[in-house]
Amino acid sequence: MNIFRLAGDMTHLFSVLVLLLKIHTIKSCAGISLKTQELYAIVFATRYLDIFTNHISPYNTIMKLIFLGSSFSIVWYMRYHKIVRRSYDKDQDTFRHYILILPCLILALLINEKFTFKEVMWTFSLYLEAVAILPQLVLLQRTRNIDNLTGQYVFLLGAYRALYIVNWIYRYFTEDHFVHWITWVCGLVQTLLCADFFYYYFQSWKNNMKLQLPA
Amino acid sequence: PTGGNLHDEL
Repeated sequence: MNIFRLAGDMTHLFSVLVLLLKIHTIKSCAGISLKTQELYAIVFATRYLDIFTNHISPYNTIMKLIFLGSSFSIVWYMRYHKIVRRSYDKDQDTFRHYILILPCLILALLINEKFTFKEVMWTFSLYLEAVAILPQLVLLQRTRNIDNLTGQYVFLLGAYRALYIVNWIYRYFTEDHFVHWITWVCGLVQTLLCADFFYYYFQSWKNNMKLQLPA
Repeated sequence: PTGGNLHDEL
């Protein structure tokens, strides 16, 4: 494993921890899109179907368990926890996320590496992950005033995917391993979706001002 | 050496 992959995994892990911290300690999920969180739960559930059959390393298995456990518990908190759910911006979080699922599924059935159940599900999870941030970005745009933890969450999530791209480039040159073009396209789309947010995030950081997105 | 996805990433 190279440093970029590790850094990518760590930013991904931190993004989840930041979110859990916000939910756990402040008992608030204000500014967080439940739609996006539900999509991530689906992403991990469909991607890690091989968790018990395809053993890579203890590291991989543990991380998979963390991502599965955290994504489902975040959804649970936002839906059912009697204090946390009150802070959920339900009226603002109106992106119809199910309309993302069907096109991703059809695309995975048409464009995949191998037409097997596990492989199609894996590809579906890649397509879905690429667009899963959309409801969150729409919610940020609507609420405009973004608290620190929410801003950091989205930033870390974007950084994770950007670092994975560097990791693929690195692996391409150092190992014979090359990532399938499907993965490349999804990773690029996902990172580009966050690029606009990155711009405003760095602006606010540079000027030491509260993060605000333009109307 | 692989032409495809090793699925060794998260």
